[in-house]
Parts: sequence; structure tokens; C-alpha cells
Amino acid sequence: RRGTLMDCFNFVAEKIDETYKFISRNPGAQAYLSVENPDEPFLDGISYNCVAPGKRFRPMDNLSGGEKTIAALALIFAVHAYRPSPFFVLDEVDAALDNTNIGKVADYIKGRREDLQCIVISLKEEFYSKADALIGIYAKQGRTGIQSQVMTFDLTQYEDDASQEI
Amino acid sequence: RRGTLMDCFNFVAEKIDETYKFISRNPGAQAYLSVENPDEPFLDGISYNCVAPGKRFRPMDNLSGGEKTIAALALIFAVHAYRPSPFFVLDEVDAALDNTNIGKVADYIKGRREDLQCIVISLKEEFYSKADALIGIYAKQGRTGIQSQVMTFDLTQYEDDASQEI
Amino acid sequence: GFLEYLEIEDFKSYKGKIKVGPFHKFTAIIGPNGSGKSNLMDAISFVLGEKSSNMRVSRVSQLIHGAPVGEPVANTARVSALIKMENEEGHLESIEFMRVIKDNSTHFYIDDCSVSAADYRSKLETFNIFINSKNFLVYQGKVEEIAMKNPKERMTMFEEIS
Amino acid sequence: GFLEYLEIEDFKSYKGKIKVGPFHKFTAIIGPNGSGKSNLMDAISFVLGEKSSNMRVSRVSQLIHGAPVGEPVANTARVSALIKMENEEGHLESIEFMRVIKDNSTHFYIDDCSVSAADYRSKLETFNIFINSKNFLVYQGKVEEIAMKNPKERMTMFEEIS
Ligand SMILES: Nc1ncnc2c1ncn2[C@@H]1O[C@H](COP(=O)(O)OP(=O)(O)OP(=O)(O)O)[C@@H](O)[C@H]1O
Ligand SMILES: Nc1ncnc2c1ncn2[C@@H]1O[C@H](COP(=O)(O)OP(=O)(O)OP(=O)(O)O)[C@@H](O)[C@H]1O
Ligand SMILES: [Mg+2]
Ligand SMILES: [Mg+2]
Repeated sequence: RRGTLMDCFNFVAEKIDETYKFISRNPGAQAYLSVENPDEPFLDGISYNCVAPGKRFRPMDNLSGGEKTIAALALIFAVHAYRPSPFFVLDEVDAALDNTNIGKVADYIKGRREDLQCIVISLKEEFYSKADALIGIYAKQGRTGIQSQVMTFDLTQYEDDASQEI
Repeated sequence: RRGTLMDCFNFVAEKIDETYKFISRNPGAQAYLSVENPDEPFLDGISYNCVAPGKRFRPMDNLSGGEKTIAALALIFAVHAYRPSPFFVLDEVDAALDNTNIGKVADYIKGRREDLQCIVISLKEEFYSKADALIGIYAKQGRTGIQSQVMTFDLTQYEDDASQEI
Repeated sequence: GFLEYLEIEDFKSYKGKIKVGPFHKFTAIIGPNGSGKSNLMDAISFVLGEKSSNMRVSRVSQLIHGAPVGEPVANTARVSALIKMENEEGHLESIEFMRVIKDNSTHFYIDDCSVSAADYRSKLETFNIFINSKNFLVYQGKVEEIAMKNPKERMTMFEEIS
Repeated sequence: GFLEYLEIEDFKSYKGKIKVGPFHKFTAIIGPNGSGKSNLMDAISFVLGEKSSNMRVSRVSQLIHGAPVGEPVANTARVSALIKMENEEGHLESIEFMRVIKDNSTHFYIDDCSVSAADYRSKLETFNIFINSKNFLVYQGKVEEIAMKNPKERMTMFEEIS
């Protein structure tokens, strides 16, 4: 039991910094996991620290809403790599992100297409316009309340954004 | 002590339904506050229920993220009316809202200009483009980390959105 | 492997039989507030064996369309997921996982054969789908707290994943 | 009345003296993630007498620019708010509220005269600004929970407001 836990921890601890640098697209970004009490690793837990690009080391509480989201996504993708499930479902993870960070996260997901399927729920065009396909949900009024209806759009049939500029 | 609490409760209970209808811009929307135990009002607390436009009465847990935000804003504005402070500060309350609901909330705020000053923090153009003025914050790189700088734009100098259509 | 189609029947705000898909490598679910986007995610969690508390209900019978307003349209609801994966020879094979609610209990099927919950779960694990560890589902509003857990909570998270 | 200007000095990510405003009837604060928008809201809460735990710090001295990285640029930080209101004759008068951090304690001033915390608070209450009831501040990420409190918590909320 302890063995697999330490394996998992060591694996993710190796991976977190590169994942955070990759998502932030900034070599100055740093992230690391450490065991609070190395003698008794399971006693005091695991701490996580991120240094946002261009900033100094400070407690995680100091991070802004958007910075916390990026730190969380880096940890999620690093942890996932230990036993990679074939697909991901992310429900409005872009809520606190500005357009620059939305672009970075969307590009990271696009870059992982080879080995990972991503299903995201989003209200922001800056995010969902980067997907391969859209699933549009709309509500039809029924007797017992709304009934969800579904439409699918394959975006790969249209040219990329750049060539749609007039 | 009890007297003022019941005054406050009765005042807000009167106001909540009209505020929720007003923000939702839908006469079918309903909201109400009730005391769990009318004999001993302070014992069991106060419950809050909303019926989203076009839907049936159901537990608040059933509401979606955006529906919960609208329900919360209605309660915030109704409670505020009891002792109206001169201004409001709202930090990214539009995070879970779709563009239709953003429009409704922004229009509600615009409609209250006469008696209430609103300062909102937002990442979404659909929301902040409706304001009278923008305060732009950007980060300058300093020795001890970032330093926030401020720029102000008075939007009332430009025509309304409609006349800016080409 | 990857998820290709989802079939939903009388689950939450989805009334009747609805086929959703095909899902691509990067698919976005869009639509207005309250239209049923998170319910679609709940359908995916449900078919993978998630417990009802993570689907915003206290009992599975509340997942049936109309149940929260006391008018369930049926006494069953069903979600099935078609998962495609490459076999040794490189051909694409598909396997259908299905979970059905009957009254307040749930039943599991793989390619239409009824199986036990344990067999269902261990078959999913061959695809590296471990519903307990939830290292691949991020529910609405929960992303920031993943970075802000305290050290002991984070240790528990690692225990579930390993 | 309404808030017209804010003056910030060495508070959180704001280094040196920075004047912000004028604020209009409907003003939006915009900018990239991590630029200092929520810190500006913290400056408003601070000058109105908010306690440090609601400004994401454990001690007021951590509010001084550079303090969280162990390099505070000064041993004081200051925020002042210029509030305008109509008097009986309909003329606009202004009043300046100011709060200053010196080491780990804070001092209050009204139009440059030092006052006690109690006098500061009761003057704000004449403008219907009750910092304890917080019926006019909604912090980042906290909007949904205002609707989802349990009945007892909601009763406490009403007690603070009345
Ligand atoms: N068993 C059920 N039967 C019918 N309708 C249901 C059932 N369970 C939930 N709903 C309805 O589904 C709606 C919520 O859907 P959902 O949470 O998926 O919205 P959403 O598209 O994610 O919206 P948002 O963008 O605001 O997050 C609610 O209005 C709720 O009443
Ligand atoms: N005392 C301080 N001195 C210097 N910098 C500080 C201080 N306190 C906080 N900061 C910095 O301010 C930044 C956060 O600012 P803030 O939370 O206002 O961002 P924001 O503009 O609201 O971003 P978001 O859109 O992501 O919510 C952090 O990077 C933090 O390190
Ligand atoms: Mg949702
Ligand atoms: Mg912020």
C-alpha cells in the first residue's frame, strides 16, 4: 500500500513542474510537490506550491482566482498522467480565466489530442471555438419543466479561424 | 433585538419576488423567503426558494450554476434595499452567467443608476462594455514582483453601442 | 480508447431516448444557463459508476426525468456509453457500457449482458477508468479547490489515485 | 452619496502612491489575471473597516506591498476614500475616510483628523455603510453560496444585517 502511494507521489512530483511550465508557456513558472514530514510521509500530508510567471515565491493563498485555476489544472493533468484515463470531462474550468489564459489552456488541450480526448463545458467563445466539434444543448419547454435537446456541429469541416478573417 | 430582525425579514420577504422577477425580466419567475418555524422564528432559520423562469418548483440544489447566481443576486439586491449603502462592489459575479443573463444583470445595474453606484470586476466584455467608465489594471514588472498600475477610461464620451455599428 | 457516443433515456432533463455524439478528440458542450450541460456530464459520471451524491441528488431515483418535481416520467432511466479502442492488431473495436436505474436500484450491462457492479468496474479499469480516483472529472465550480486543499486532504487525494 | 476617488499607498500589489478614479455610477474594473483587480476591492473593504481575514491575509502587516515575500517596501500602507454626498441644501460635499497600517496596528482618520475605530465606524453608518453586515460587498467566487446557505446560516445573515 505504502509502496504504490510513494510511487504515485514521486511520479507526479517529477511531472508537475514541466506541466505547469507547459500550460503557462513560460519557463519562469515553477511548481512543486513536497512531503511535509519526509521521515513519516503519511503523517503530515503533501504540500503544493506554485510560483506564477514573473512573480516571487509566496503562499498559495496569495494567488489570484485565475492563477489558482492554472495551478489546479497543472496538478490535474500531472496527476492524470500517473494512470491516464482515455478521456477527460471539464465543467466550466475557464470561469476565472482571462482570454490569454483561456488561449493557453485550449492550446494545451489541442496539443494533447494524440493521447487524450477532452470534453469541455464552456460559456466562452474564446474557449469553445478551438474545439473540433460542438455539442449544443438547448431547452424545449415541456409539461414537467424543460427538456434538453442536442445538436452536434463538426468544426473540423470549416477552415481554421485564421483563414476566416475577412 | 427580535423586533428589528423581524422587521428586516418582513421587508426583504416583501421585496425578494419583485427583485427576482425584475432581474430575470420574466413575470413567471418566483422567489420567496419563509421562516421554517413560525411559532419560534429564530429556532430553525430562514429558507429561500426560487422557481427559475419556465420551470417548476424544485429544491434549490437542482438549480444550475447560472440559475444559482441569478437567485443569489436577487437576494443580495433585496437585502441591500433594507439599509441601502451608497455603493456596491461585485467581484466577477458574472463568472457562471451566459450572455443573455449577463445582459439582464448589466441592464438591471444600469436601471438602478439613479439610486445606487455599482463597481464591478469582470473579465467579460459583454458585461464591462455596459459600464459608464472602465478602470484598467495592468501589471508592471518590479523587483519584488508585479506592481499594479491603473488607467481610467470614461465610456460616456463615446456613443452607445448601437450607434457604433458600421 | 475514447468515448464515441452516449445514449441517454429519461435521465435528468433529458426526456425520452437521446443519442449524443459523435465525440471528437476535443469536444465542447455549449448552451444557455439551465439548458442541461452539467446534466450531460452527470450522465457520463453515472454510466462510469459514480455515486449519486456527486450528481447533485441524494437518491438515484431522483435522476429519472421529472422526479424532482414528483412526476417521474418512468420508473427507469438509462445511460449507455460506446467506447472505442484499438486492439492488438490495430483495429478499432467498440464496447458498450450501460447503467440502468429501476426504481431505486441500479443495474450494469456490458454489450447488453448483465454484470455485477464489481465486474463492470474492473472492466472499466482495464481502460484506466478509475471512478473512485476521479482524476479525469472536474465538476462545475470545483477547479480552484483542487489546488487549495490542505496537506492532509492532498494526501487523501493521492491515496485515492494510487 | 457615492465613492468618487480612492488613494492607495503601498497596499498589496500597489507600490507607491496611486490615485484611482473618478468612479462613475456604473464602473467596471478590468485587467488580466493576477494584475490586481481583487486587491483594489480589498483596498475598498480595508478603508471601510473590514477585518484582515476577508482580505486574504492573516495579519494586517501582510497588506503592505512586498510583505508576503518578506520584503515590505515600508512599515506603513494607507488607503483613503473620497465620498461625495448631497447635504440638506442639495450641494455636493465630500468627506475623506482614511485607514493607515503602522507595523501591525491600524489607525483611522476622517478629513485628516485621527479618530477612534468606533467613531470612524459610526460616521460610516451615517452613510448606511455597515461593514459588519457586508450587504454591499460580494467577494470573488462567493456569489453562489449566498443563495445556497442552510436556513440557520441564512438566519445569521439576517441577524448581521438588521
Ligand atoms: N430529474 C430531472 N428531471 C428534470 N429536470 C431536471 C432533473 N434534474 C435536474 N433537472 C433540471 O436541469 C436543469 C439544470 O441543468 P444543468 O445543471 O445541466 O444546467 P447547465 O446547462 O449546466 O447550466 P449552467 O450553465 O447554468 O451551469 C435545472 O433547471 C433542473 O431543474
Ligand atoms: N502585499 C502584497 N505585495 C505585493 N503583491 C501582492 C501582495 N498581496 C498580493 N499580491 C499579489 O497580487 C496578485 C493578485 O492580485 P489579485 O488577486 O488582485 O488579481 P486579480 O486581478 O483579481 O486576478 P484574477 O482575475 O485572476 O482574479 C498576486 O499575484 C499576489 O502575489
Ligand atoms: Mg452547469
Ligand atoms: Mg480577482
